Amino acid sequence: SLRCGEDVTVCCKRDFYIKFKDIQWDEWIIAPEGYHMNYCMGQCPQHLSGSPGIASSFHATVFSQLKVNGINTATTSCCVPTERRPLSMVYFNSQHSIVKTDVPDMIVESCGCT
Amino acid sequence: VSGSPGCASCGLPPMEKDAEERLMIEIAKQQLLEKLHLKERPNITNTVPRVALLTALRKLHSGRVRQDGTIELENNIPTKDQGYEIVSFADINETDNSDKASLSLTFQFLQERGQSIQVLQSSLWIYARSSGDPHRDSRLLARVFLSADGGVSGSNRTLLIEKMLEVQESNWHTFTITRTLQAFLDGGQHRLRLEVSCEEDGQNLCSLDNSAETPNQPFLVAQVRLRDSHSKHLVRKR
Repeated sequence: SLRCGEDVTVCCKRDFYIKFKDIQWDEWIIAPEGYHMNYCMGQCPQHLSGSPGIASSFHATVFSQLKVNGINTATTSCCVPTERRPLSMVYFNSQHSIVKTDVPDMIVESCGCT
Repeated sequence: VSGSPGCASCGLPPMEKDAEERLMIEIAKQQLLEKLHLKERPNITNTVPRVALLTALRKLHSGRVRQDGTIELENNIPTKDQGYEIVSFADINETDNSDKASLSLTFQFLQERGQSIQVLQSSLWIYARSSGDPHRDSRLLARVFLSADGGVSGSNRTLLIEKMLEVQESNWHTFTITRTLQAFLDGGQHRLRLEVSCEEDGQNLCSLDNSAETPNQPFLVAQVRLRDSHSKHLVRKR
């Protein structure tokens, strides 16, 4: 999907990386060094709904059929994550113990219009 | 689509860059704490020596340690319900080494109310030194006891495991304590006291060498998951 830039107003992915050291969270988060807190933003005009990275769902299929047949609907289309990946973390949860866990769906990989 | 200024999705007027960045960082912090089921970030003062930490992580294949000491995690595909791997180091202050015959370890747990933990697997990792005498039998009988909290080392204890160790060379050894830990957590206690005896001719080959920075600090590993779906807090182990 598109990466957001200065002149992009349609549905795109904005990269946003936080280094834990910059917010003093590296004292208790052992790994990773930071977090890609990407997010989706932008318009989903009619001709874009259902693409790119189609939010694969029955809703999108029905919506496409309506569009193909020129049936104008009042429904709006939204810019949402269409692909996400887990964030593996190791952190101190107290003085003498650490926790390793994989948090699902934490990092947005791509965006698309519903 | 006309290039409307400000937020392309919601039309809000553009924020001043720094203010937007600060807002995004606050949102990220909240999201991370919520996903880790933490009310606030843990306040860590004196942590476990990094060398002991890196040893434990290497043992768990939790990641590769780069030259500069930072850790690169393998991205495992998370199980359907978020599982946790907890590594707990014995509270060295509580670990009295006075009794040469056995090593007494205290692990502290603080369980959040209203939650119950299922222990999928748990092991105690102990480093046993070699006897150093090539002519001696290279096997050694090790015993792990559960001792009553507050009891004096050596008294009022229950044998959990007996295991022959190969001590031709110094090495790590694991002892499975899944059922013990599950019973302990279900009992809502706070301190798990274990004693490890690897005695040979009056000396304990599993004792800690006194340096606080030893990479061979004993630790306990537990794969756990929350049983209750509604309870939002992970057991906080101290």
